[in-house]
Amino acid sequence: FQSAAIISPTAPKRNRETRISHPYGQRSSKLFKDIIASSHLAAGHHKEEVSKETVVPHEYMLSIYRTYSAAEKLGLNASFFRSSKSANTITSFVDKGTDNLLHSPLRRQKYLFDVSTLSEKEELVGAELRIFRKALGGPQSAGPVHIQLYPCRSDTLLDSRSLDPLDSTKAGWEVLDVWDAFHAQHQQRSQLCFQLRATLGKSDAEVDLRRLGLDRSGRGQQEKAILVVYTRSKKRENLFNEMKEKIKSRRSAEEKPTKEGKGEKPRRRRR
Amino acid sequence: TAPSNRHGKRHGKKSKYRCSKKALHVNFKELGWDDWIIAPLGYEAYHCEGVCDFPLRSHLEPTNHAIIQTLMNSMDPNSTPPSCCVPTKLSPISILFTDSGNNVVYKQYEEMVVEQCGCR
Repeated sequence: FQSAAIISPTAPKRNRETRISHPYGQRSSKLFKDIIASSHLAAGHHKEEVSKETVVPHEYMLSIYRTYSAAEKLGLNASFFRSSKSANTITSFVDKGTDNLLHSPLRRQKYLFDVSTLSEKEELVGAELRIFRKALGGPQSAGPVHIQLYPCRSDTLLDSRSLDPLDSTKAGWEVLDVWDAFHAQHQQRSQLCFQLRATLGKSDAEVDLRRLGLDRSGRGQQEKAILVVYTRSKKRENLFNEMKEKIKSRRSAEEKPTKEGKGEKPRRRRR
Repeated sequence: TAPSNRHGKRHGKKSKYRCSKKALHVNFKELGWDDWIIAPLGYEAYHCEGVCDFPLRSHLEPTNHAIIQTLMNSMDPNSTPPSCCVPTKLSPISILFTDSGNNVVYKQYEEMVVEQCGCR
């Protein structure tokens, strides 16, 4: 068994021993070798170069994890929870959209999500857009306000909510069902775009979204809108799928030429 | 037969190593997976270890094939190896991780924890 990893001389001895004495030998698949190599790369100094980008998990995802893992310890199957929509995978995508500051008042907002990592092999069982609404000093409108969500390239209403004027005094999350958007864009769902607007009462008069605490300026990571997608594996999933994807993304990161190129040579791999 | 101990019970070396569930703590950091697994940091996976020798205990839930193989092994160890001590019941765990697009994903992975070992 020959690993593709360059083991750092400072790497723990334990790792080197594991590499040498691994029982799977030459019969192991290429993927398995890659996983072992990847583990050793990560254990060594190379990891610092590859995983510089730190992801801050959204509090909502942490709470999902906490709830379902606690249920699991009690012997309950998380997929039976109504909130999980019988999914065994829940993926969160952080909004990449920005408000156009030139537009004042802010009549419409676009929420953009890169969903290219969603697997076609998984059955989609639900999707919701969670938008954070900041607290404002006092009621900003005389009557109830209706917020409506549409796909960016369609006039088909996805979901709507009524907001009481008093709602604007306290912060909170608005949850909108966007499952239909996935059905509509089933063929090419690498990017999803939603458009939000708000109208006063039953009129068509659009309300400034800033007055509802929906503007995106100065928001922290935890306050960004997220698209939460619930999927169910059609067949038994294993950790190799995730490792395979990680290895691919690591490789593509390694293959990207450095922008500065200040005499840096690409890291050589020993086979 | 194994020699009797002072309590009159047969307590041979083999009975000590009969197929059973043993501790196996998995630390994702030691595996180098902490760069994509957010939580948990590790978990108790357990593993199965020990011999499946004649006579097989019922709690090991042997398959009919394992019973035959064990019997054959007891009659002639050179002709047939003993049956294997393997996980017969596993349970899932929840994992929170980042995918290749740096999106945070919750996933329930099946068959991560050994609940029961048996002879197969």
